[in-house]
Amino acid sequence: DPNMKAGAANEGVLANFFNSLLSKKTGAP
Amino acid sequence: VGQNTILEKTHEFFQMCDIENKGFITRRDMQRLNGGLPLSAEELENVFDTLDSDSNGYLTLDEFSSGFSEFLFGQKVS
Repeated sequence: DPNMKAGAANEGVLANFFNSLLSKKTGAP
Repeated sequence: VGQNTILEKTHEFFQMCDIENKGFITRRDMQRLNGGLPLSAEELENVFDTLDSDSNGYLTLDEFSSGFSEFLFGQKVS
């Protein structure tokens, strides 16, 4: 189902985004 | 992780995106993060579109917070 794929991709990009903010904040490499 | 810590982090991250301190995040604000985060401009636009639940072109703290809690807990908590 293309909608399922789009949802999973969005979740992945959101996770990537918030993980990047977390590591930027903690100064982790 | 306590509720206060999550609220604090949500505000911190929101302000990292809303660098002009307008109280909302625009698509342009997200694109500006391209240099500072390991995400492409397209991915950042995708994040913006995913978080902008009412598709009005502005990300409120509430929309941002819903996205963050979905990332943390797998469900939206406004």
